[in-house]
Amino acid sequence: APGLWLGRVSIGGVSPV
Amino acid sequence: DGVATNAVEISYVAKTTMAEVTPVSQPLEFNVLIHVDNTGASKILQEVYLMQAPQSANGAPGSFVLISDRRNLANFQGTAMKGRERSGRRLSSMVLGLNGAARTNGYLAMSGQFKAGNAVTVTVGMDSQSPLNPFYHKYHPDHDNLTADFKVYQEEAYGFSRDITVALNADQDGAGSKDGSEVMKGTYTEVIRGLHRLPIQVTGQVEMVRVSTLGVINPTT
Repeated sequence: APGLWLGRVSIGGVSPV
Repeated sequence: DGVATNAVEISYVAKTTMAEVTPVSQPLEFNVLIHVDNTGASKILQEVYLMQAPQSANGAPGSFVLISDRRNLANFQGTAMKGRERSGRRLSSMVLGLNGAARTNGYLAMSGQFKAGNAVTVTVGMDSQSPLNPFYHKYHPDHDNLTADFKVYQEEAYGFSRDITVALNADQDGAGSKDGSEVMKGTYTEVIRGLHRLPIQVTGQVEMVRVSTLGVINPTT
């Protein structure tokens, strides 16, 4: 839907390790 | 004669080919701002102000507007009072380090449709010379992008690029009445190139909340 979307991101994974 | 040379043989080299994402010990949280206009086109924003047009001659209050281009701010007034002054409300995103036209506009166009089961994507670059580059230090001789005599440009900070994807879950059913209309859940992915031999992949959950229904950004009046 049109409009402004504010997202809260929660990073839970990363690579490479 | 007091000169020591480095005689240590390098016997260990990190050889990871690990491209799979592994869990982090502590989640990292940040904001992302996406505007979807009336034609369905999406933009990722660095920051956006909620402003109001001046009241019309007959006294009717001005309409609310979303402004990401600071050059437009002077045409509008704030929506909240700070003491005796009107002030806009500002939302901001994680650092994008936009350059050129994207920086003055305050946004970058995204590909894809912002709807359940779809993904919107954008690639954001961070220049080696950007003042926002976290590897650049103006006063550190090893990271100031200058030769040891501070006279000539030499790239010392890493330039890198980020492929950002916000993929919205196909199934937006949930306990909340706003799920799927005003709240959209999905997966955030970022692939960072230029820092490591392998692209660094970052994933997490994202919950998008529709904080404004305005389908136009940066109107001139």
